[in-house]
Amino acid sequence: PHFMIELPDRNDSLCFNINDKPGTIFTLVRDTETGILVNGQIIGDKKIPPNGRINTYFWRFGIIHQALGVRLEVSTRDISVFQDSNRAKLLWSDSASLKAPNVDLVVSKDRSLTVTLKDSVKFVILLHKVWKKHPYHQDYLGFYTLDTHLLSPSVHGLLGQFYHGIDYEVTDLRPGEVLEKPDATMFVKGHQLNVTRGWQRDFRRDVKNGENIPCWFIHNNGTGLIDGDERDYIVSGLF
Amino acid sequence: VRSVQKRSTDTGKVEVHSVTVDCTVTSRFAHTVMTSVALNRANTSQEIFFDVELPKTAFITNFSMEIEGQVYVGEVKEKEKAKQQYEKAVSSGQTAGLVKASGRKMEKFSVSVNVAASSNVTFILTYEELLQRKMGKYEILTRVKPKEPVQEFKIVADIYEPQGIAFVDAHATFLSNDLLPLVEKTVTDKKAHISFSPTLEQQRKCPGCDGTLIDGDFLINYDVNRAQSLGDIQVVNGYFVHFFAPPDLPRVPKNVVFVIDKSGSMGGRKIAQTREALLAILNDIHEEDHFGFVEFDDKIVPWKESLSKATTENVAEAIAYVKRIVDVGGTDINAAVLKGVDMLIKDKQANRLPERSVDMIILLTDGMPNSGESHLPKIQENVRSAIGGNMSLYCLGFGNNVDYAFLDVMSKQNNGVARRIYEASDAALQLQGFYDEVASPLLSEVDLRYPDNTVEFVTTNHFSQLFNGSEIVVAGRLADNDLDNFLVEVYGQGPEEDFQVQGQASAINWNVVYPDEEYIFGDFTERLWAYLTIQQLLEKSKTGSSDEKGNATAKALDMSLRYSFVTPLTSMVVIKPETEDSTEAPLIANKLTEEQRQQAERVSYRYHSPQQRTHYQATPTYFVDGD
Repeated sequence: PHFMIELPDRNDSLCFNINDKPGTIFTLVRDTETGILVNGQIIGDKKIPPNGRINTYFWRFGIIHQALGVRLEVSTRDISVFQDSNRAKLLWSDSASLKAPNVDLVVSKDRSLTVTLKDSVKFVILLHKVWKKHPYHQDYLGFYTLDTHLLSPSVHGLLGQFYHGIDYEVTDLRPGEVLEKPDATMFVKGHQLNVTRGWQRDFRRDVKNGENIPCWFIHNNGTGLIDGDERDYIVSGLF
Repeated sequence: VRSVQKRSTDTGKVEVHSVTVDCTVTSRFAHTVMTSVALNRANTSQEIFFDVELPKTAFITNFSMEIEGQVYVGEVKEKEKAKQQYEKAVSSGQTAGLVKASGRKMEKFSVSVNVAASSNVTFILTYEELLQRKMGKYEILTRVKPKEPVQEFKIVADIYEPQGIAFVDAHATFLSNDLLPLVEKTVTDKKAHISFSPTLEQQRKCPGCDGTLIDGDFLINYDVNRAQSLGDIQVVNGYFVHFFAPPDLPRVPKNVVFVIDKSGSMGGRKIAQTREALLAILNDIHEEDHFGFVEFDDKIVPWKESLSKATTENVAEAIAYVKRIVDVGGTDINAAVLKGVDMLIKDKQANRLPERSVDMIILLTDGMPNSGESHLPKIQENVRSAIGGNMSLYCLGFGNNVDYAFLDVMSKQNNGVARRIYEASDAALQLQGFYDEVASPLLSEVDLRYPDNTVEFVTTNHFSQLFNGSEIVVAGRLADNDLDNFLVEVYGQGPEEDFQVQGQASAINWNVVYPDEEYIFGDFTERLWAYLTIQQLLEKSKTGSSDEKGNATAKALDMSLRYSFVTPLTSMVVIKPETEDSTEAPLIANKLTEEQRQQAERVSYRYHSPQQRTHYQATPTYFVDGD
């Protein structure tokens, strides 16, 4: 999966990929103060593509808001909501909305799920439907955080650590391996990194084709940009 | 004073009886008491908040609460000891009293206490500060934000200045034409009395409305008469204080190099504000001054290799240059500052600058050196060694992520100060304001001398510069308590000749100067001395050698405890009364350092209300997806 940190104040974006063995579960957001946790599990392609590169994608997210007593499990198959002892199940094949005391869900048929957790966070999960008979690829999900301002300063995770904003500088622009993707040196979190100007796709407006967003790509699973390395974010269960 | 308020609006009623701010200033030393009385009218106990803001430069000296006739008084303790109680309170989920950052000038003190049904609570907070003279005036700032009209609302200030009061202005950001006449001001030769006390109805936004007009800053500005070139020396109860700001001194020409960070991280508002401020500064620059620019990212590019005299032509050329500064690249602070130092030294050696002039470097940066030398202590060492005590370095740090501690230490090591520039709309004004403060040096290498055998524990008495509109303050203890006359000398370098005055200081008889005042507030000269000594020790604890740092910290702690000042080394602990079935939990009042404030502001950005968020045009998005 590709991670994107959009920084409108600087009119710039940072991006990186995180890949690991299919089945691995990563923590995307962990806010111990507000009790919010978002974990995601990746899958791979159905079989190794001819180019030999194993691509991974998120196919399942587990979301908990402890204080509100809300738990969500969103997969490419369906959406389950648990609040206290109640459970509701929604299907991607229906347009639906659910208004519970602490959580609002809006499903746009076969396309997106918008989740608003009361006084805390708002996010959208996009469903990417792939042709069922595609020889390699399968359905996957995207996770977009829209409003994070009520999360606590201690929020962390692969996405959460950037909710505080990030300071960086890019210098020494030079030709890269690909003509239209120049390399540069980035100074961030005390590291000096070689980065490449590229783009990644934001699918919110156009779930099929996406929209190219120019960004500074940080190589090697975001090493130097993320705190620690990607293995530090691996957890054993979805909740 | 944000006064008292309920945690929840649906439960019982809290009636605020009174909010009073009582400030007494004696020879620039301000002693302020904020009192708030509230009644829990509900039929159950409930938590009542006391939320006030006080100037960053002030030290809390007391906090107490009176509930049902029982008074709970604060005690100043060493921070580490207080922390143990504090952590216990936090771990058990209690609200501890906290001091938080609140903008440029103020910090917030906030506590809450559980009050039984139909009971009164009185909160009393006392703080003290030495008012600093800036741009020719002292300022007493009181921030008032009661939620609702208050039965008795009063701001009173009494100013006692034995030198005589030159002027007093009182105004508030919330004053309407109706409220303006309520500000009462009585000024006699050596005393001023200001009061503002609107009735319940006068506080209302409209007849019968709940809202209050009283919301903002109440400001009192004043200055004292200055007749003596020696300054004013006051001897009271065995302590002396010397205020030095002689009138009618010509300004000394200055040679200033602006070292401007134009790296990528300065992009957007920061660089725009830098350009804006530099343009304003250039429009005001004195013609006898010399100036230069060194702009830097990972490359160092001086505007010109030498400083230029501020002639009309040169200033016009500089304005065009400043307009072209754009952000790009990394950050090499070390080489940039050294280049500025080198330019000043070479120009001085080549006699291109006036012999009697003041040299200064103003560094504008958001920090984070990442090119060339990037080890911060090494940069400090290089800069200190290059400057060699021969010029002043002022650092202006942009944004919340600037490493302020690094800039602060580096400036203080080189006879300057650091200032944070907050990225609000008026950042350019902040920059200009800072420049205006240092724009007109009057004297350099100022020495205030007192007879060695008659004084002890004297605060810093050498100053590299005296600026127009500011004031030098030195205080100390008299070795002989009965001494009421001693010789004082002041030396300095003026633009044409050396400044040299001497005179005799004598004790003031307060009963003669203020015959009608039975009591002002006791030992203020001693407390002024203690305040100043602690401030200087705290600075030394950051900039000195490791031995000096340890000694300075120990002394500052000892004095903070002795004089009951809440400084960054101490905390005030109040044992907070709790409900019958819970244990006592302490309230803690702390003092933030500038770094801690900065940290708190980074965090508080995240707690803007949704309404405030709507001011931001673009919201960052963080996402993960697949291709």
